[in-house]
Amino acid sequence: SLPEGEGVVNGIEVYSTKISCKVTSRFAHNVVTTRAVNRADAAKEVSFDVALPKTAFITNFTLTIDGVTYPGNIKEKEVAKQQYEKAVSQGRTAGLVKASGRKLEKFTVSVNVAAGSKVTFELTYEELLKRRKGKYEMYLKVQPKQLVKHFEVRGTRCPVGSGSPAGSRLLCGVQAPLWDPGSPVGSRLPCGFRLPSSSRPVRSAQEAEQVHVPPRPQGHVSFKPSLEHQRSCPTCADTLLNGDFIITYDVNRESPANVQVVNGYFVHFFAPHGLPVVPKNVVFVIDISGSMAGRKIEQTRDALLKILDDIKEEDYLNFILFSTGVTTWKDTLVQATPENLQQAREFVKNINDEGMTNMNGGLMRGIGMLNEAWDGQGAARRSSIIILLTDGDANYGESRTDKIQENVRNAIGGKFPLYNLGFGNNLNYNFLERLALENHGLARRIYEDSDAHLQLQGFYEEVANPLLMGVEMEYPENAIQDLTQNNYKNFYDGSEIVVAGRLLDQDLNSFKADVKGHGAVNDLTFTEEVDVKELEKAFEEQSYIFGNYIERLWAYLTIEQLLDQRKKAQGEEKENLTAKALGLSLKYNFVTPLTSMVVTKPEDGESQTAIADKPGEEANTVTPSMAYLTNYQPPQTPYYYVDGD
Amino acid sequence: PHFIIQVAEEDDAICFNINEDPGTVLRLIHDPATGLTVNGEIIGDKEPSPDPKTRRTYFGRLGIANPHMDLQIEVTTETLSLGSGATRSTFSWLDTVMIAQDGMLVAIHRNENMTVSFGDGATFVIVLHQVWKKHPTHRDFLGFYVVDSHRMSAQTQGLLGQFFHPFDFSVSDVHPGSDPTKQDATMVVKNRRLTVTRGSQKDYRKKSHTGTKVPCWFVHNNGEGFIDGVHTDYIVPSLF
Repeated sequence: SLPEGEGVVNGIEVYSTKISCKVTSRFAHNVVTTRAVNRADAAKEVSFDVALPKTAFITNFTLTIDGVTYPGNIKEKEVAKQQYEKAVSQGRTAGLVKASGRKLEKFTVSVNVAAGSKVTFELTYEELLKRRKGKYEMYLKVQPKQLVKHFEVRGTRCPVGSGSPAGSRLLCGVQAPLWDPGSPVGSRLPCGFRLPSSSRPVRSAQEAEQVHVPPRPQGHVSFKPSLEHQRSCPTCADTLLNGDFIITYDVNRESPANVQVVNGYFVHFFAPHGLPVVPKNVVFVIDISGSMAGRKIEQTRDALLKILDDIKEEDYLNFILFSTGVTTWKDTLVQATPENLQQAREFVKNINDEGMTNMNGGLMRGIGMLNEAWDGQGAARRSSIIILLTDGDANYGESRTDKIQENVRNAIGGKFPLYNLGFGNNLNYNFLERLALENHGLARRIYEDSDAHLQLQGFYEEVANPLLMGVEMEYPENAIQDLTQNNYKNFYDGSEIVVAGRLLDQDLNSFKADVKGHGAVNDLTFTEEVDVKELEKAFEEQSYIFGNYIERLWAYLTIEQLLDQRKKAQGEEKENLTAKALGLSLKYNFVTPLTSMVVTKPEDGESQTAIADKPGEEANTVTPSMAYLTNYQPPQTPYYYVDGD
Repeated sequence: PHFIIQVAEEDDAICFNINEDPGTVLRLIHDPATGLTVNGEIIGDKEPSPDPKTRRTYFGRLGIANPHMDLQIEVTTETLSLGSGATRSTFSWLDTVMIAQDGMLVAIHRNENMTVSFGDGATFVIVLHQVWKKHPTHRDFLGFYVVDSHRMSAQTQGLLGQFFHPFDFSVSDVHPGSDPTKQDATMVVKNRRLTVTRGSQKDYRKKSHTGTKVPCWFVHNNGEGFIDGVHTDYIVPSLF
């Protein structure tokens, strides 16, 4: 215990916070545990506040008060909502799960703790880490509100990479927390760090001691600051811990594909390298309406200029600008010769905002141009990509979203992907997402910030290097079921395709997994002979792997894809997809936009309820949260409650 | 490296060694009509024997070029790469992959072999011979086999290419040689009389680890008398 001012704030001492992150291959399993005690003479409220990645699903939440554990139960959202509304009607304030910043959601729960009582919060969430630009990233926000006696973040990565199950090597790095305002943001250390043993606070990331994670069998990254290290000054009671804990790694990839099988479920990771880049036809459809005025148009120009520096000579491109009208740089796609690129730069420098938003007109012109090139180039091996950037809703020309969707769908005809970049908050992002998903692309938010040009450029880099087109993952039909998405328009360098499924026959000895695709100069078929028994035996010997992680990975991926399909579906199809996603969410205890997790504790003859929930994309962005907040509120009817949206 | 020339008409085989320094590139096949060329670079053991007579050499790098297709294939004991114009695809011996391109088919079988077929008239197999990584002296090497050459022109040359055309040989006067376990004989081939020794070499196409024994008549002194010219005539400056 600590005296008042020494880690005790308003009578509440948070004596332990542990964040345990376990990455098995690409599947992350995180447990956040906080223990607190009420040292005051009266009941106090304790809030547990965690920021978790938007792409994660909460899988468990428990409260333990005075040794009694109240487990979380997964429920259909509607059912949980009734409990939520009842609580609100009784005048209780509810904690919420809300979008928080670009990458995070905030999970908050409050509990009223009697004098002298202890409380333990334990939140578990899981996430499938996606490979982008050649690396996986596991991200944690570390920002306690007060000094914590035992604070530890422990990252463990289990080497289930590629090639043989035991033979992978993960390369990890940690972005150091910001130890004081003067420390460099985003300083990267090679593999991990630990604070030095001296009592002097660490003043910069460079001062932190580096710890190299051995390549196998497991690697740990531990961050365990003492109270002295947490203090903002030697005599201060407030904490200076405020930063990001990021583990970045890539797997040692001996061959392009890796299949893992455990308990009748398999996952197939595919990321070839060493292939030449497929030349591409790319059309940028840019919104230059009045709302883009000022910084947004400046950042768009900056990003496009930088992108022009990266375009390769074998690529063809064009710019379509839309406001009230539609203007094009060139009448057709032109090759990215040095002369043309110079002209393009001049064109981009002179882009100015004007008028309204004729999104349909801009898209139709861009798609038409790609279609012409598609027809004209015949059998040439070229990848076609259309990138739309807009900051608002269509309000000129065709402005009905369903009609725009129909027009785009018919015009593209499934031939190439459409990527939609939504700039800022004043737009119908759900529409952009539906539009992209319907056309084999994806939507991405561009946050209105000083680095918006880097976000735009970063997205382009992700799709700038297609290595394969028309990728199809094939498995023996009579041996596999419940397959996740297994065909993709393009495979981009630095990314990874993940397909999971179930074996029909648990006693199957082996099966063959083929990946077919069209490269820049040839057609390729990669074959993986999967010896099920040998793989299962190898995994059994690796006791540190949580046994059903492949099954959970399959469930995660399936739910994620069902939710995506649901966004673009209507009527009965949408109902069926919803029912499937809901069924799996309930079965695997995933808090998805369709479910909530409810913790109920009978107290004073009345049920107390806490709910963990997941917001949809429409949830408003709020200021990043403080984690592990404890605060004082006047004693009132106790409650603890969490909900979203 | 060892060379085995199977003579279907005689149901027999002739073999010879070429002893050259590591780094030397030998022309194995060159068809002036199509431009199709196969060259091989010699490597030695990790710890080469000081005595040149007992020195072991192998092929460590092979290059196949087809200028009509603007294609170059380079195979080492680590990687296999296909270059087409300015673009290059690189694979590893850990891949199992089939590559189809303009009438050419390349099939890589993980840690085993690679088959290159040009249409239906020229098919080559490259076999990967792997040794224990920590072996003190030996290292991985490559084997090269011509499975089909019937579309190659009559002008084809090279240490292997010159034998794509039918030729006759006869063996007589079989008698015990200087090594009592082996027999020597007189071979008449290309209007020359050569002293040859009965021995055997291995074909690793089907059984990549153990190989299949191929009895053959061994021609001494770098195939002297059996090959056109002398073996140094087949040394070329580079793989491509």
